[in-house]
Amino acid sequence: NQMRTLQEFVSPLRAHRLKPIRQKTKNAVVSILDSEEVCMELLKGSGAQERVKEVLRISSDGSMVHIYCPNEGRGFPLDDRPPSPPDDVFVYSFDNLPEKYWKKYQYASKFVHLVRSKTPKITLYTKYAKCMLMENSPQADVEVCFYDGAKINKTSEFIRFIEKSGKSHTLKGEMANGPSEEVNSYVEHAHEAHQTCLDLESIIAVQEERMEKRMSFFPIIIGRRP
Amino acid sequence: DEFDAEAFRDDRLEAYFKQLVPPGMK
Repeated sequence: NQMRTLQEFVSPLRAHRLKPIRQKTKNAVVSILDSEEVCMELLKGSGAQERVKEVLRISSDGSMVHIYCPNEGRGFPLDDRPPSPPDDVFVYSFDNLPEKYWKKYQYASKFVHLVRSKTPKITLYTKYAKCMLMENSPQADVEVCFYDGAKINKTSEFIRFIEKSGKSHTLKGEMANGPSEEVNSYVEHAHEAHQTCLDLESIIAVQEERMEKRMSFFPIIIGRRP
Repeated sequence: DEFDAEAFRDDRLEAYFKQLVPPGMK
């Protein structure tokens, strides 16, 4: 019998370049910190009794997980930031994270993926539109806002064209044909702008690698609206 | 709980996403 691995469920998350956010759900608070670490505070109780019982702190490249129970297991009142770690912290790597934490890691990873899909990495102004390639590579989402008010959203699975009027058409697949020549011309421009963004991403990434001192050139804005 | 992207997105998160987008430069 082969041992299951976390890798079967999720890849290591990546939170580089993501803006800080702290978002509360029913049972947890998920944060992207200034340090680009991802923090999950698991909550117990409700209202005034709500307390942070366990904290998972994941490194920005998803490779390390620090886990602790604040206040010696008694929990900590919910605050505007994660409770500080105590002296005894469990440290795991992605590869040896105990199975009982896998779902929590996956939850954090899906949250980070959502934020990446909404965070522009490259913004390109063309003659007709503002095109944004998002951070959720590989196969990152693209948003193309035409100056005349139309809009296209591209994901790995579909293309959604929203007319100036607000009416929307969903086309499945990269080469799908729209309902009219006019729609197809918008889609074609979106494809061209998308490809330009991908080419720029490669070129800039190569230059980033060459730098002796690690720094990121992203997010980057190219051109301006005519 | 399973992560539900749609349920997760409230007004606060939408406002965060909005301010990530570079403004249209005139």
